[in-house]
Amino acid sequence: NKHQTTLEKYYDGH
Amino acid sequence: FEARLTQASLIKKILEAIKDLVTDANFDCSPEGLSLQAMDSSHVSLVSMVLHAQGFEMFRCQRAVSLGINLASLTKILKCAGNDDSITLRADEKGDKAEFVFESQSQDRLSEFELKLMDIDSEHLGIPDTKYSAIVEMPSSEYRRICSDLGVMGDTVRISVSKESVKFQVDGDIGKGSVCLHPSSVVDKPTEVVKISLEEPVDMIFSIRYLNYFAKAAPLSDTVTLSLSKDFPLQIEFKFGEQMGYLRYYLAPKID
Repeated sequence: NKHQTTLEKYYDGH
Repeated sequence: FEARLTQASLIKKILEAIKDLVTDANFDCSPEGLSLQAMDSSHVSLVSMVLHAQGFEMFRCQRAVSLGINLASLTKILKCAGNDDSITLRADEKGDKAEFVFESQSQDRLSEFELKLMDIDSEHLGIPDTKYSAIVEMPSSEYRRICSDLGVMGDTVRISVSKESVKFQVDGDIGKGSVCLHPSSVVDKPTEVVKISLEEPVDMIFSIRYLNYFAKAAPLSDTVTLSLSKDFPLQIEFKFGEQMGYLRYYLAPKID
């Protein structure tokens, strides 16, 4: 089963 | 800060395209232009809008200022602007209110509104320039139709891009379906073209609900560009014309 990831997994916050 | 756009319709369309995804956002004014970056509440998707200073009829910004705006309130004010009105936006350094002036083309009707601003502590994500494995350009009306058609069948869509085609597949409770587009061989109208640039084939799964939110930007541009890389957020771009700017959406994929 696929689960929904969030964007923080891919991009750095600043 | 003071800026004037000839057509209020552009701002109205931008707002329509983001207000269901984001409730409050900072409009960042700088000498380069007006920009906005905001995530939806679940941090699954992000909207990034840029209006370049040169796209405005007049643009003056001495010092960078962020205007924290509730988008539902802004929608109420923009409802009072005619599509062909010019729109002037003003804010001082205190940044506690913004002024909107709408003027009809014939200049015989002028309306002024003041909007209270809010302090929005928003998280900014750094989105680097990315080399995507697959880039698909297609008519935005076609994108909207596919998302709306497949959205009634299920919650997720599998997007598969090869050199020969881009395929959108849905697998839901009542059954399954797919739409497959091939790159255009005959170019009649540039806005009806399907183009695929491929480094390597991509096959990924996304939430249709978000793709449908993004389709609200279709009135902003005749074409839309989908950029994909394996296990990486999808980028969907609507350009307002070469000089004006763009509205981009990012959507995190569904993965194992």
